[in-house]
Amino acid sequence: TIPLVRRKPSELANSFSWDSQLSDRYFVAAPVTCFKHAPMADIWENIMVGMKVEVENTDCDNVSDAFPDSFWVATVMKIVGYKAQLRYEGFGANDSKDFWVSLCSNQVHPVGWCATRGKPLIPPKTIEDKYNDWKDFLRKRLTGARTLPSNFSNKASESLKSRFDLGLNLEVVDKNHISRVKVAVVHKIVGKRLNVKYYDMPQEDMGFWCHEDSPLLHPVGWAKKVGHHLVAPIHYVERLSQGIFDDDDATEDLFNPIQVGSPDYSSTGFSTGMKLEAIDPLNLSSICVATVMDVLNYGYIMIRIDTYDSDATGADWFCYHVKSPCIFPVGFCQSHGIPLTPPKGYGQATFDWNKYLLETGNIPADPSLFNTYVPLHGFVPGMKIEAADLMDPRLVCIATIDKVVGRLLKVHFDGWDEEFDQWLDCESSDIYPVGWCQSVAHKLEGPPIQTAPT
Amino acid sequence: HVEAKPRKWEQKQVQIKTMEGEFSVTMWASGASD
Repeated sequence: TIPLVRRKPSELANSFSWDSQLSDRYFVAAPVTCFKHAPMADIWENIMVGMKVEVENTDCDNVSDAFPDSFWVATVMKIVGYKAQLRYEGFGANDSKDFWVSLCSNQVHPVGWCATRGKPLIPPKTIEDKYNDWKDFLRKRLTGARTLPSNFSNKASESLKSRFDLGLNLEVVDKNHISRVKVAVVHKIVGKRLNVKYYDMPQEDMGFWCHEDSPLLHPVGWAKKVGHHLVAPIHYVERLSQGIFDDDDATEDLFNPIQVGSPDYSSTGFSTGMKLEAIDPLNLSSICVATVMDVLNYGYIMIRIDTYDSDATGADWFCYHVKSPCIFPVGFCQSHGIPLTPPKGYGQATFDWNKYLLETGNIPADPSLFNTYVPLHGFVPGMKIEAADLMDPRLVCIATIDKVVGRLLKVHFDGWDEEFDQWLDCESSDIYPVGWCQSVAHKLEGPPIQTAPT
Repeated sequence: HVEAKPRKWEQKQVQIKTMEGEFSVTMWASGASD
């Protein structure tokens, strides 16, 4: 499949292909409508089995000079993520020439597309003698059927475009020091995933990758506004203190509410010392006992994971928005049957929240302060997805939804140990439908290669 | 985030070109163009 975006072949070498699994009746992919941030998610409800499309006819002899490529009508038989199984019109129940294409590509077109380009439809070789009157056949098969909107290709291309431009400055969580944000520049964009380079990093450093909707990204001026630790060149700090913005500065209008914050959250109810449960930002397979270490402006809190030795410098603090779906009230894990990683010095089997709160003299953050809304997300265990490995986020890997707890998903990377699993929110912008990598020309990582025992 | 909007299916006259000639049919297409 030709993606809508061109990349160097070397960047896609050894990319995993789902193709051998797509026809397996037990293969279930999360539908595109589960991923609000994914390309074409907003129009996907109108893409369905039974639709007619125009697609290249590869079942033909030789092409003529007059018609260098040949097209025919096909019916969508099955949809798996972005992939659709098509059957050329006229094959009836014969599935021998069924084939898979990506619907998020320039391979498929609405019926009528060929005529607007002066291309005649040419029936596949296998069935060319099946009917005497193809006009009559197509008229009967197509009248009253559904097809794609006429601007489908434009919609597909538009939905792949990032709202960010190369060269924009922004403030990004420092990958080596998560308690601070650092000024960075957008260096590369693949499928709305940004490769940013911190202002002070060595030339050879590959930078940091995250989706443009990631809560780790913030507009220029964010750290100063919310009171977060910032690492920036002196001229950056000076011009911001004078309220001067550059044309290359990514401003608030490019970001979502969690990335920007809001004065509406001037009083969040959280205060320093409150205890809670939180996904460990450095080990996403763990939900841990945590402490609010500071309350910032605009709805942000700094938390510390109690599992680790306390770092007096605060280098292990991490900023979460108070409405983040990755922080939970005390007792969340117990009530949902999730193992809670206890504080340093406590055993998982013996840890007791009540005793711990008495021992430490802390109070739990009130459950009413947390985001408890559970969207109708549609994920169920067993669904296949493509997911960024957030411990090395330039990698997007094949994965399976292992567990669903409300809006929380346990994502398992196929072929890897459970310790590499990631707890992610159902609206995380780091998970994608099957076929996403192919559509945006991002390499897809397969399972690790097993070496045979000697 | 883009919220999914309910879209109407619209009847459209679609032109088809074959080697034997052209004709049009009425099909349904979603209103994704709005």
